[in-house]
Amino acid sequence: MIAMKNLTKAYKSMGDEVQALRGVSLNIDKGESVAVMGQSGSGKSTLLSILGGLNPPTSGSVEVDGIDVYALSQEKRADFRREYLGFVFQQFQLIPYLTALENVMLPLTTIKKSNREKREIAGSVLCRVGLAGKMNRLPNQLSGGEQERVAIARAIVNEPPVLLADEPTGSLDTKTGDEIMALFQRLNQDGLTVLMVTHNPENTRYMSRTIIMKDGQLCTDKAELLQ
Amino acid sequence: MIAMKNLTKAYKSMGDEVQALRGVSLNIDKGESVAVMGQSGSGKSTLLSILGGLNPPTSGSVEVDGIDVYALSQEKRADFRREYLGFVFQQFQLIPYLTALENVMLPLTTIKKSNREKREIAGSVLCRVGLAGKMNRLPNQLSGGEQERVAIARAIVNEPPVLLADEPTGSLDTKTGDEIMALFQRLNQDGLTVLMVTHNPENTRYMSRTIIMKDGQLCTDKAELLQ
Ligand SMILES: Nc1ncnc2c1ncn2[C@@H]1O[C@H](COP(=O)(O)OP(=O)(O)OP(=O)(O)O)[C@@H](O)[C@H]1O
Ligand SMILES: Nc1ncnc2c1ncn2[C@@H]1O[C@H](COP(=O)(O)OP(=O)(O)OP(=O)(O)O)[C@@H](O)[C@H]1O
Ligand SMILES: [Mg+2]
Ligand SMILES: [Mg+2]
Repeated sequence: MIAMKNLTKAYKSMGDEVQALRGVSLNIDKGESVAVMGQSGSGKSTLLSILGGLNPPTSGSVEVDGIDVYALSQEKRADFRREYLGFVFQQFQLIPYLTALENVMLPLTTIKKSNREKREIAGSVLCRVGLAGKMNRLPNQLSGGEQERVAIARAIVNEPPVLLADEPTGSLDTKTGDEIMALFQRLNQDGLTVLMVTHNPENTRYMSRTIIMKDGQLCTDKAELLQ
Repeated sequence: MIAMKNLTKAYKSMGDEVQALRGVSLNIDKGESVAVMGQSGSGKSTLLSILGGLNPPTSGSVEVDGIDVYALSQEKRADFRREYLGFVFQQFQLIPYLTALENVMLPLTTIKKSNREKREIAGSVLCRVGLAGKMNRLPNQLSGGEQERVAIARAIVNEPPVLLADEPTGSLDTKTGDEIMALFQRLNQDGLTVLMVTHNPENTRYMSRTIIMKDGQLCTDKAELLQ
């Protein structure tokens, strides 16, 4: 489903070059759920944003369902993202002047359904993440973990084939976090392919595979893997 | 050191009223380090922001070192915050157009030292949190966990007597998170009073006491406390 070949990414920052990814190759089959772990700064968010068509690699390629993501034009890449990907960002990226419900309705804009139907779909996903009474609030009227759950609802509302999630339980208490992981597991059993960055080793038991990043590369050090 | 009496907080949100805190009383002695846990939405950030002089309670009072925080004028309250508190926000709140170093220098503005001395102080704190090579970057040129560590550095740079931290290791991998907790523990041993919201039970072993919030109140349910 997803094929990454020799991905590198260098960020230029004041005359200095940061090698965020130093050659990453990885294949993910349809229906897999992969946890990505690794130290702060090891390149996890960079990997996810490249996979999500949001960040062109310095070299290497990404294919999703046979589509060479960075061979597409900017507009075609936006269409591709809308059709294939749900994305939970590390800092949520909610639109501050839209309510929770309106934020979750955003991915439904190109779908041929009535506004009322879209509100019902978005509303039911918000219920699934435990935000039933809070749909009409603005992001700054919600707690950190509530904002995170709005971001999760938005990522899954149009049932994309692939979910890319950057620490989706980082702001949640254990109980609420487990509920979200159980939800992801159910969606995965229904066919959703999941790639999820997480710092919480407890989350890996909901996933079919765990990979570890270290200094911009996939870590194949057995000792590290067993830690 | 810190005395909270009967704190309540109601947020008005479209004709609806949200009871975020329903009567919280708590005393914290100088030199204690208290972990605050509880479900998403239970009122932890609200409690911290009220304690930090940033959010007037609907009723009740907060005394820090004998000072009635909300009896002060807005300006005196700003002085009080600068002098007494280090605050790590749940969403970091870094100034986007200032570098990591400049962000960390902000609490030093009222201190009578040369600019060069202030840069050295801020620089050494950034080293302590592992960001030695990254001081001149802007926040958007840093990873999530690196931004979090800039926020932590900024909160401790002028050695305040009280540190209020809202999930300061939420975006960090286990190893980096443990380094930060060990740093807080050392600062606590040197006299820093700490109140820290955390979702990670692992962090409580670095703290002298753990309290649990539930639906806007302190939970005294033995079953919950032993979970
Ligand atoms: N400005 C606001 N207007 C209305 N309700 C609010 C506002 N800010 C917070 N709330 C509500 O107050 C309650 C407590 O929020 P708070 O941010 O203190 O929770 P929290 O314990 O920090 O949660 P989390 O673990 O998710 O960060 C929540 O139900 C939240 O929805
Ligand atoms: N725009 C940028 N300019 C310069 N360097 C950057 C930029 N964005 C990220 N970096 C650097 O690239 C490296 C990888 O960053 P990335 O955000 O992928 O890490 P991460 O594994 O997600 O970390 P975390 O767990 O802290 O979120 C880091 O060293 C970071 O400082
Ligand atoms: Mg990241
Ligand atoms: Mg909070």
